[in-house]
Amino acid sequence: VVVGLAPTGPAGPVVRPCPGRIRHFKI
Amino acid sequence: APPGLGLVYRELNCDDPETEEAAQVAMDYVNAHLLQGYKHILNQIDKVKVWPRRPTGELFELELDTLETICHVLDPTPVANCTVRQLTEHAVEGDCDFRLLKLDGQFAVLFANCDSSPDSAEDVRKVCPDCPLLAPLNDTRVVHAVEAALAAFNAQSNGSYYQIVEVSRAQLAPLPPSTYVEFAVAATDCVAKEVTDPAKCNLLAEKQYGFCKATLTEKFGGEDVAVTCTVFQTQPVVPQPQPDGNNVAVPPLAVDPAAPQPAPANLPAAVRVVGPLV
Repeated sequence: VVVGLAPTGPAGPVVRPCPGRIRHFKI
Repeated sequence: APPGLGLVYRELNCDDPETEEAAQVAMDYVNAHLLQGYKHILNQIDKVKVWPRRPTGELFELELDTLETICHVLDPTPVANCTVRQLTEHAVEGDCDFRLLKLDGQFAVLFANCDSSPDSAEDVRKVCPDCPLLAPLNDTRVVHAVEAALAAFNAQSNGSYYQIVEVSRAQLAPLPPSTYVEFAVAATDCVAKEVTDPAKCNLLAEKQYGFCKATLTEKFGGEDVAVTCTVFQTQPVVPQPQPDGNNVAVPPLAVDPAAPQPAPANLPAAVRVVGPLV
């Protein structure tokens, strides 16, 4: 029996709930 | 309250349509209650927390970043049509905290507090090394430019004498030595061509505001003044504010919805712009 970690694929895009999108420009 | 109940907030995405709806209500509230400076527009939703509210409803805690537009608060142009002040003009940002109650699908602002601050000189220099920075509004050159521009405007006016309401922004440029100013004005009961003592002139009951942009350029042996004013449609007469000590010429930026509001007569309501006059 071989015990090990399951292979992991490329991580998907991380969704950051906040802060939200910048509508104009950041100061 | 039983432990662990009712103390958990709902984490909402900052770009969730429900968050954006709350943010829009908050921004409309701010722009409707600003009595000086320029309208602000939403730039970024920083944080949102949604708390359950007993017996019904939800409490939204919002942190918003805003940007100054080029529309003065007395300008009836809808803020959606207002251009954001660009970095090269020395942009100004706002940092706002709100609490809104959502009941039956409707938002109501319970608390609002905004602080505004100009972009740093270093940041302006990065994008435009030669752009003039914002100048203090009490700088003697600024005060002089506003007075000269208003005098020039009144000298050309065939109607009312206009008084200064507020100096909104100013910039000093070295070459050629010049002062750029923006200021708000209001019509008085005096006739411009006949004024001898402006101190005796009174603002009209039916307020008529205007917004002026002027440049005073120093030159050998004198100065040139160029001024353009846009006069807005008259504001309807509304009841005066309550004598609660809140009727100050320069209102605070913090807005408490529970407190009586300052003079609503100073708020814009019209949607038609008349002008520019000069």
